[in-house]
Amino acid sequence: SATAQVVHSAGRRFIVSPVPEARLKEQ
Amino acid sequence: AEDTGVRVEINEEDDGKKSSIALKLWVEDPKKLKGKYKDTGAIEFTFDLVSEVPEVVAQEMVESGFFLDCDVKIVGKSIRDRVALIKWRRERTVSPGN
Repeated sequence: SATAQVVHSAGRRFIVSPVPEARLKEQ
Repeated sequence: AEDTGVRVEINEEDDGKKSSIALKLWVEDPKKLKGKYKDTGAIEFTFDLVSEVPEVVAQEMVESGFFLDCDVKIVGKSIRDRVALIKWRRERTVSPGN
């Protein structure tokens, strides 16, 4: 899977997922 | 809001009531960051509009290895701008009877 989960020591959960292509700024 | 190169969007439908809301943050323009950015993708997290401070969440992202310390302000500002917009929209959509 392309998603990953990072839990900060303070307890906050960060979930990493792919950035949709359409949402990337045009270069 | 100012184009910081870091984009923050709501990651769920805002019902205008609950204080905790899902947000999604990603880097649109790495050149606007001071430090070297690892392309990790979008970061999904929840934020409490009432009790949390954007800069604290930005610091947690730094400590989790998503950003370098030199970019904590720009990440914090990006979150703060989005949070301000969410609060502004909520204030405008509150019906007079509430």
